[in-house]
Order: sequence, then structure tokens, then C-alpha cells
Amino acid sequence: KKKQSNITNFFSKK
Amino acid sequence: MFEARLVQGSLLKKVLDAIKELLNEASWDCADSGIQLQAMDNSHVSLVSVNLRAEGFDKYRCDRNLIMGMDLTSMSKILKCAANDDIITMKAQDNADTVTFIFESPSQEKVSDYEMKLMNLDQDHLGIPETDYACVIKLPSGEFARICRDLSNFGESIVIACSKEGVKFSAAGDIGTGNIKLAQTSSVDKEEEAVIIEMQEPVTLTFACRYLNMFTKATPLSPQVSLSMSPDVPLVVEYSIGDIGQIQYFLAPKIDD
Repeated sequence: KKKQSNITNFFSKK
Repeated sequence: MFEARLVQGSLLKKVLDAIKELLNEASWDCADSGIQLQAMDNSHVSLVSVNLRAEGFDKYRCDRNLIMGMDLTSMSKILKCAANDDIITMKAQDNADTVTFIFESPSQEKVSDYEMKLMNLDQDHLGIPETDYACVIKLPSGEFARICRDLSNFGESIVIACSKEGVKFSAAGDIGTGNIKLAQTSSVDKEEEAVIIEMQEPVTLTFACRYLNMFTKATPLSPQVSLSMSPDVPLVVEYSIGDIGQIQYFLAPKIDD
């Protein structure tokens, strides 16, 4: 079973 | 003073159609170099980045950097009032709390203007690292839309597997499974019909159909789309916006629980 990751896990806040 | 005039106004209408389902509101950052928008969807699963270069406009003036926060549903309603062949101008004063859209018919015999309130949006901007992707797949945008639509009948996710043999899109669910394989085209009459695969290493990733389908709302913008993938990082789905810029969608993969 796969779960959806968040984009914020990959790109950090500027 | 900010003023941007686009003879090919239909491009701006298409950009709105390409983002309005994914984003409720967003800020347009206007600078001397052009207009940019970056925003995440409500669930923070995807990120949209729109870039419109100043040189792409028929007239462009931006004396001071300006952030125009807009309700995209309202902006879309206004752009629906423009005909496809209208010339569209966006105008705002420095520090203004409104933006004006001016639509001119090609013959200049009909001119409409619509003023819209701007919003103060406190949105995070994310830094997108420069990435050399392991696989870059270029394919006709209509083909990609069709694949996403067809495979959505089978499940909530699409597995994209890129290898030297080609690219395989798969979905599985209650009714069964579906697989669509595309090989690199050997020869095509038109460049936009080509499937081109540049691969450093094979990559297999899983993505939510719902988001892929929302990205394909950009299909009318460009005959080709590019998909960039590397292991364990977001997919990039990119469409060019005529010759004035591009729209990129970043989608976080589904990962093992």
C-alpha cells in the first residue's frame, strides 16, 4: 500500500 | 505602474483554465523580467509554477515589483468575458488594491474593461532545486491527457515506468488492470507528434490520477508535454505557453507506507 507524500517533504520554504 | 498587453489573449484564458481547478487563489508576482505565479494546491500535494516572460508580451511595463493576489475563480470569470481573438491588457497602479483587465476586439471596435479587487495572500514560496532528471519523456499533450483519462477508470494511481524500452503507464483496481506502453517514435512527419525519451537510469514512480488529470487541463496550451522523473522526487509536468513562457506542475509521488 502506498501513501501520498506532500510536496513540502521535497521542497523547502524560501 | 504595471501594464502587460498580450495580442494573443487566448493564451491567458488557457493559463487560467489550466490552474483554476487546482488553485483557488494565488499571487502573480510582477517584475521587470515578467510575471510569475507559484502556488501549492490546498492539500500541499502539488505545486504549480507559471512563468510569463516580459519579452513575450506585446507591451510590458513594470516600474516597481508588484504582488497581485487574486481569487482565481473571479479572474477566470472575468477572462471568460474575453473572446478568443481579443487582445488582453492587465493594468494596475503601484500599491493598488485593484487590477483592470481590458479586452479589445481585433478590429478595436469593441473595448471592455473589468476591474477586480486584489487580495492580500500570505503564501509560502518554495525553493525548487535545480535537478538533472534521470528520465525526460516528451510526448504529444493530447496523448498524455488520453492516457491519464483512460487509466483513471482502473484506479486512483498511475504507475509511470520509464526504461530504455520506452515508457509504461499502468493502473490497477477493482475492475482489473490497464497498461499503456509508448516507445520512442522512429520517424514522424510533425515534431509535435513525436515521443522522445531521454534516459540516464530507469525510474518507476506512482502518482495520483486526480492530480495528473487536473494538470492535463493545460493541454490546449501546447501540442507537446514533457514529464521529468528521478527516483523518489516529485514529477515535473511541463507545457509551454506559446512562446511567452511555460507552466510546470510538480507532483509528490505516492510512497511505500
